[in-house]
Amino acid sequence: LTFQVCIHDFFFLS
Amino acid sequence: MFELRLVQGSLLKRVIDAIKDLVNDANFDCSSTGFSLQAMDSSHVALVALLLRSEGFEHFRCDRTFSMGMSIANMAKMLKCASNDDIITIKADDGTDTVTFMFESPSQDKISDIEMKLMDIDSDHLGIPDAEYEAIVRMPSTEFGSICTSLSTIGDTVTIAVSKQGVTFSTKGDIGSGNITCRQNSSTEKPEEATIIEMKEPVVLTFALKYITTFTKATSLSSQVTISLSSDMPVVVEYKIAEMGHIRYYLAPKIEE
Repeated sequence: LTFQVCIHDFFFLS
Repeated sequence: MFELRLVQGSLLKRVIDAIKDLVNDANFDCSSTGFSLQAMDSSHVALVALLLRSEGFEHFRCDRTFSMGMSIANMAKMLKCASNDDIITIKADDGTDTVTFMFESPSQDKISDIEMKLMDIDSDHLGIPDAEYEAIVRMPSTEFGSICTSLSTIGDTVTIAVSKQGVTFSTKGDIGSGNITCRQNSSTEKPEEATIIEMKEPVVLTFALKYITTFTKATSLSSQVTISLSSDMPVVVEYKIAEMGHIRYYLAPKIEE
């Protein structure tokens, strides 16, 4: 089973 | 005062077509560097980054850095008023809440002036760290597009595996499964038909096909697509826009529980 990761988990707020 | 003129107006139409299925509203950032955009899809799984450098325009004037919030769907509607061979000028003045698009036919016998309302958009700007990717695949963009379309008729996800043997795109669904392997092919006389794989480490990543298929709407912008992959990192799918910049899509992977 796979789950979808959010893009926020990789890129930081600037 | 902001004004840009693009002789190849169809390019802007194609750029908007390439993002309109992914993003509803976005801030276009205008600066002396150029016209750019960074936006996420509504579920925050994918991100699109567009850059059109000022040097690529026939005329580019931007007195101060600012953002224009626009509905991409409305922008696409406005651009439908432009013919493919029209010259497009975009103008905005300080303090106004509208943007003007002017479409000129090449023979100057038809000029359309279209005004569109701007929006206030509260959007997060994400910092994208520079990364060294474990595997980079360059391949014809039409080939990549047809692979994604074919696989999406079978399954909902695509697993991209890069090895010494090549790059394999595979999917599995209720009706069965499929996989398509592309091998390195740099011997072709036409560089746009080449498939080139740079690999430091073998990589296997799984992504939602509905997003990847949306990215391939940019196919007409570039004959080649670059797919950059690293384990447990978002994939970058990049289409270069000749002499102007690029459109880059980032997509977070699906991870096994």
